[in-house]
Amino acid sequence: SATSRRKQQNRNRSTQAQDVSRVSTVTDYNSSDLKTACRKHELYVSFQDLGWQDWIIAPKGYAANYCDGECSFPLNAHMNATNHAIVQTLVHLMNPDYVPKPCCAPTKLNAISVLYFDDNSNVILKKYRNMVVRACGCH
Amino acid sequence: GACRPAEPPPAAPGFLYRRLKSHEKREMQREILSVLGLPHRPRPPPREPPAPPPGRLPAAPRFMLDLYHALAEGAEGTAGAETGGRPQPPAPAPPLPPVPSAQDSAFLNDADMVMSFVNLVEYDKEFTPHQQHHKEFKFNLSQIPEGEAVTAAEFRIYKDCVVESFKNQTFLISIYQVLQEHPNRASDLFLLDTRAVWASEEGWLEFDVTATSNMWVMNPQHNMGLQLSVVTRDGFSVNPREAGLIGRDGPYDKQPFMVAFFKVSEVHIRTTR
Repeated sequence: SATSRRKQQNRNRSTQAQDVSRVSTVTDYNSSDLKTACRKHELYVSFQDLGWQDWIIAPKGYAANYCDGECSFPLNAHMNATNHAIVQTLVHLMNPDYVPKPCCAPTKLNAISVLYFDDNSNVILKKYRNMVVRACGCH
Repeated sequence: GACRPAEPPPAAPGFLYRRLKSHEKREMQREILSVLGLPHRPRPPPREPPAPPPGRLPAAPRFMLDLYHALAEGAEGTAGAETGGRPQPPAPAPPLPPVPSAQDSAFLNDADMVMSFVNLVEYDKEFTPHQQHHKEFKFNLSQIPEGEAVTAAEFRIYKDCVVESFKNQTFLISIYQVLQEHPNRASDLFLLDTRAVWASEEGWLEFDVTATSNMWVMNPQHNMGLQLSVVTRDGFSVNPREAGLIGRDGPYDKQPFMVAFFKVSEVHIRTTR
């Protein structure tokens, strides 16, 4: 019945909460976690180093950046974790073999413009959306 | 390789920075080309002599570079790329638009892609009683990616000051779309735009060719180019070169070109690789 199911759910929730609290004491947040936590890393893509100066007029390259790091419990505020990432973490803690952790991925992306020659010496100025990682977070 | 950290290697445990092997570099080039939506690396033909001095670009790439800088300034929140302050032509000539104009900036803000086209054909017809002096221009608009629609297009040509031979003279410069070419008589033309300019004027002239460009993108087989003619107020035909209009044989930074602003009209779905 609905009543018994609700009771059962409450009992489950209580068990899960205990599990989570037990894990949280095991994985206390410390400085080593901070180093491996999900964050933005700087990476410069150089068109010049690719030998493309003859057709790319500008820019010489761009800071593309990338996201890397752990999305482990507890998801601290600086990780820009989505609400669902928190749920994902909890489910992962309950079933670590079957459910993956949240992913460290871009949360804010910026555009760049590229100016280049085509095969016919015409010049193209094109905006490319979502090319530069501005912020990373757990999803 | 092509990718390197913007600063000394950041604290990324377990992440090794190394120089890419040649096949890895090729793979990376392929991936970045794919990100840029290009099927292959463009190979523009080497520029014909006289080549511009190193570090200086011909008219069209220079114009596009100005647009690029305007876009970059806009992205950084430092608006006001087109605030005037450029030198005005000498009196009594009315001012000519600078490069790029405020109107170009407006088009630019709305555009997903801007493209300049080099003039492929230009030759002066012999003057006969039945045929006026004129210049012809042709631009290849057949390679536009699918889903891109022209929002604005301009034909740009530079005019030098010719005050010695045509003192106090006014020219009417007309630009036509060529509808049909005939072997033994003048082509069928459609008037697109006319500008009245003083002989003493100097600078870039812009002609609106938006509707024609749209038609050429959709029907490349109908692209028979543009024709330009110059007449005096009295209706006498003038050789465009004598009126100060710079053609293909002129200085590299004053050669005519066409520029078109595009906006994506369809949602692009990246194909499976």
